[in-house]
This record gives sequence, structure tokens and C-alpha cells, in this order.
Amino acid sequence: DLTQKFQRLFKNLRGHGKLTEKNIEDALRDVRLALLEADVNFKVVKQFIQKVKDGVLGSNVVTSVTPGQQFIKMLNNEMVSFLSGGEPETIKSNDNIILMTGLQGSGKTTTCGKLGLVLKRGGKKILMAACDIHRPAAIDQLEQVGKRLDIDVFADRALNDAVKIAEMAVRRFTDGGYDHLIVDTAGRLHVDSSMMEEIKKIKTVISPSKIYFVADSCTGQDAVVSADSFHKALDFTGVILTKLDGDTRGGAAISIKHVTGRPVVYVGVGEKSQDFEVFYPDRMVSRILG
Amino acid sequence: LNGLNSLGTEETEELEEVLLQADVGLETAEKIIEEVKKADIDHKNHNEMNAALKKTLKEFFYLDDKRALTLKEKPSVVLFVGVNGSGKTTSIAKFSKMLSEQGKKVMLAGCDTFRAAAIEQISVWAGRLDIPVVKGFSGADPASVAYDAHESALSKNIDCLIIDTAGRQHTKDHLMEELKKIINTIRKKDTSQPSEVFLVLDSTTGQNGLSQAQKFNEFIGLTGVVLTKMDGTAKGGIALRIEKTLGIPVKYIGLGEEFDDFCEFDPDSFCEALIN
Ligand SMILES: Nc1nc2c(ncn2[C@@H]2O[C@H](COP(=O)(O)OP(=O)(O)OP(=O)(O)O)[C@@H](O)[C@H]2O)c(=O)[nH]1
Ligand SMILES: Nc1nc2c(ncn2[C@@H]2O[C@H](COP(=O)(O)OP(=O)(O)OP(=O)(O)O)[C@@H](O)[C@H]2O)c(=O)[nH]1
Ligand SMILES: [Mg+2]
Ligand SMILES: [Mg+2]
Repeated sequence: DLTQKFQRLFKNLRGHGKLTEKNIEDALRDVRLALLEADVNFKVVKQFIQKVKDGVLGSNVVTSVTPGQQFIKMLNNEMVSFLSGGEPETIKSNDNIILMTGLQGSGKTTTCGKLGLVLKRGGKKILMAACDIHRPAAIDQLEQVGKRLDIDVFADRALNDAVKIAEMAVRRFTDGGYDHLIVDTAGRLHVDSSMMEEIKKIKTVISPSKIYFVADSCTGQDAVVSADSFHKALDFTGVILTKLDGDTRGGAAISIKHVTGRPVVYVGVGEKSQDFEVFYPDRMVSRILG
Repeated sequence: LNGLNSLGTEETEELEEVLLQADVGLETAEKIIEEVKKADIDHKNHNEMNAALKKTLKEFFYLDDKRALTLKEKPSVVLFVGVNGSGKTTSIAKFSKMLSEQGKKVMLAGCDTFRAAAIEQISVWAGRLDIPVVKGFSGADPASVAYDAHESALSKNIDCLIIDTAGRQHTKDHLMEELKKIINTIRKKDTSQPSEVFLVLDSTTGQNGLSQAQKFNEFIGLTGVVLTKMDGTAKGGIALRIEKTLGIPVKYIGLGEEFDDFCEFDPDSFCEALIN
């Protein structure tokens, strides 16, 4: 892992005092490899490495007795600050309407249940809306998720229009005295213009206070492309990173934050409805740095 | 001397960016760049550069003689596995249509007895294809559904039995053991099966794709990769590393959400698309 690598890299310097630019270059090459292997976008890696380099040269790492540890600490802090900041985006009581969006298979439908469960346990009345009329048995899936959690689901199999279903769901939400409405949508490609038009229309008719981009944590370099595209189309408010129970390092978290400015708010850590946590930047950083 | 100083730093960086963006990974990118630098071409000539690059990329896909579909005995059993949401169930629908059009009698086994509406999902696809599907009740042991399906396929003169499995993380040993159990169940009746074991891999996957392939291969042995969602902007470059380092051929590509959005993997067009 990186810590051991740096201990070795820098241990020859103890007693010789200063770190040279060459030592730092070697260390940064290792960092670069680690971050690329962790699927952080290469453009983001470049900027990050430069920031760390400037930071190191201007700091007391250079004259420290334990430069390896200092270096790691600096890396860590730099990355945590990269991932933090932005508005805290967890659901508040006046966030009545929540829109879930993202690419195919990222975990939206499952995450609707997870989010619904968290809010329900806070004593709120939840309605979920099945606005995926495209995938086979998508409505069945959300209904089964709702049944398992005892959360109401609005669906209309007769309506062949996701935008109209969303509209009806808002009406049901208002009439039914619910606290939160979670709208599930079909997975879509950012390069599918008709589907991107659909999600924009859904946003317009439901006027959500929270829009979550649900992304698979094992996404590679393409994370910046899809996230950027969705952000330009919808101005989403936060990111939910799923499937972190695998062994992916999850560098997409950094890439997405960097290109959209939007933070990861929640993470999915398994297939069950309870496998859902609030995002902690420092935990993610340890994971990314391996 | 066309060689070491043939490629300037700017060109090298540009090349590296194209390769990294394609998810080939840093080590693979560096190897490819080294090869291109050594190539006996005019490195200032854009067309020659692209040709050399494409040639180098294609060398990663060295298993052309293993790429064709291998169906042994009847019913040939084909197993689809992979992590959650990669596109297994949809790929099975496409693959089944392809086989049906070749005149083969296909049957599906719905061995995802875990996920909400997994059984309903595969039933819709089977209905559209007008092919039989054997399913269990929710929560049933996937191996027992596989057993029933195999029994039925044997008695109904089926050419190809395709088994859908639940998505799972490769890091969960008990779930990986579940796959072994499905395979052992099939082998009880026919030791030559399964004919194929396909890893269904989302083309947007980064370097974790190698870990996925490694783990699945370790536990159950993979005979091919299906690379899905290639109709997006991801290039699927992790496939280079998988075929080269694990010796598992990429066999099919998923290009959308409908039946016909499926084709055999062609290294030439894949590498062409990667560098564009
Ligand atoms: N291991 C794991 N699996 C997850 C997680 N979140 C979702 N899944 C699984 O990922 C797969 C896809 O989840 P879905 O909820 O159907 O994804 P989706 O985004 O709604 O898919 P589409 O509607 O087709 O775009 C399912 O097998 C889920 O059980 C997670 O955090 N960890
Ligand atoms: N654009 C595109 N979407 C695809 C492709 N293959 C599958 N999908 C979509 O990806 C999503 C997940 O597909 P599934 O077939 O349910 O994936 P799965 O691996 O069976 O999922 P689990 O069983 O939950 O692990 C669905 O929305 C599919 O329509 C493809 O090649 N291109
Ligand atoms: Mg869904
Ligand atoms: Mg499936």
C-alpha cells in the first residue's frame, strides 16, 4: 500500500534532512499509479498531483523527521478536502420531492427503497413513484420493494408516459398527505437525447428539491463524461454511489465531485434495504488510497 | 532512426490520455505507447501512427481461435454470471434471440430467485421470444431451479439451456460458492457442461473489472466475456487487460436494450472505436 511505499521511499532520507524534488517525483509517480488504478479520472489525477506537489514543496514535509508519514497525511488531507464541501445534501424534512436518475443498472430502484426506509424510520410517510415504463417488470420491481418495506408505491400500468405518471404521482403525494415522494426513473444514457428530454420533462413537472445521480462505484474514466452530461441537463443536487460492498476503490467519487461540484451524499453497501449509509469523505479516501 | 525519440512528449501525452480515458489502465497504456514508439513507421504520419496503434491494441485480443461459441452435447448449458446490474438478464434475451434465429430450440432457467421481480423480468423476455422458462419461487435455492430446468431441457429435446443468475459481488465467497453449486448440479447429469460460462461486464467498469474477472474465473472458470452498454461513451478498455492477462476471450457486445442490440465481438472494430 501507499504508506509502506512511502516509508521505503523516504527512509533513506532520514539523517540527510531535506526531501529533494526527485524523491517527491518518485513518490508522486506511485500516487499517480494508485489513483489511476482506483479509477480516479486521469485529468483529475493530474490536477491533484500538482496540488500535492506544490503543497509538499511549500511545507514542512521536506524537513520532517518522518517524511513518509507526513507525505501520506498531506495526501489524505488534500483528498478529503477534495471530497468534502458543497452543500450537505442529506434529505431534510422539507425536501418533499426527490428525483432519482442515472445510467442503466446503477441501482436506482433498489436505492429508492433504501432511501424510503431511512425516511420511514424517521417517522415520515413515504410514497414512491414508478416512472420506469421501459424496462421489463420495472414497475413490479418497485412495487415489490415497496411491499417488502411497507411503503406505498404509485404506479399506472395503463399510462404509457413517464412524465404523466410523474405528474399523477405528485397529485397522489399531495392528496395522500405524504411527507416525501421518491420518483424512480428508467436508466438512460446521457447520449440518448430523447431519454434525456424525458428526464428533463419529469424534473419540470415534479419540481424536486433533491435530485440524486445514482452511480455505480466501479465506474471508470467514463464517470466524468456521464456525470457532466447529467449535471448539465438536470443540475442534480447530489450523488449516491452504489455497490461499495465490492472491492472497487471508488475513484469515481472524486471524478464526479470534481467535474460537477456535487458531493456524494449516500452510499449503497449491499443489496438489502438496510445496506445504506451516509457518505464519509475520510472513509472513502482511505479506500481510494488503498 | 525511427525509434526512441520518434514520439514527442506532447504526442506521447495525447496518446496516453486517449488510452487512459478508454479504461485500459496505466500499465497497459505505457506498454502500448512503448510498442508504438518502437514501431518502424513515420511517427509524424498520422495515418501510420493510427495503424500502428490499432495493430498494438489488437494484439491484446489474441484469442481469435477461441472466440466462436462452443455448444457441446444437448442440451448445451450456457451460464451467465456477473456483478449486480451489469446486463445479464437483458444479454440472455439477446443471446436467446440470436440462437433461435439460427434454428436452435432454446430454454431459459431463471436462477435469480433473490432480487425483486427478477422472475417477472425474465418471464417477460421469455414471453416476447416465445421460449420456455423454468423458474422457481422467490427465495428458492438457485441450484434446485437449475436442476429442474436441466431435467426439463433433457426431456423436451432442447438444444440450448441458458441459465440466468443473480447479480453478486465477486468478493462475497458464499455467493460465489452458490454459483459453483449450480455448476455441480448441472454436471451431475452431464459432465461435459456447462458449454460456456459468460462473465457479463458493464463497459463503463474501470480497473475493478479485472478483479471481477479474476475472482469469477478463480471460482467457476470463465469461457468468455459479454461486454455490455457499448452504446454509451465508455470504450470498455478493461477488456484488453482481461483477455491478455487472464486468457478469457471477449465473445459478445451489448449495444442497447432491445433484442437485436447484440453482436459478436470483433477486435478490429473494437480497437478502431477505441482510438476514435
Ligand atoms: N451489491 C450491491 N448491489 C446493489 C447495490 N445497489 C443496488 N444493487 C443491485 O444492483 C442491481 C441493479 O439494481 P437496480 O435497482 O435494478 O438498478 P437500476 O438503476 O434501477 O436499474 P435500471 O432501472 O435498469 O437502470 C440489482 O441486482 C440490485 O440488487 C449495492 O449497494 N450493492
Ligand atoms: N444501453 C444499454 N443498456 C443495457 C445493455 N444491457 C443491459 N442494459 C440495461 O441495463 C439495465 C440492467 O440490465 P439487467 O439485464 O437487468 O442486468 P442484470 O445483470 O441482469 O442485473 P441484476 O440481475 O440485477 O444483477 C437494464 O436497464 C437494461 O435494459 C446495453 O447493452 N446497453
Ligand atoms: Mg430501475
Ligand atoms: Mg438479472
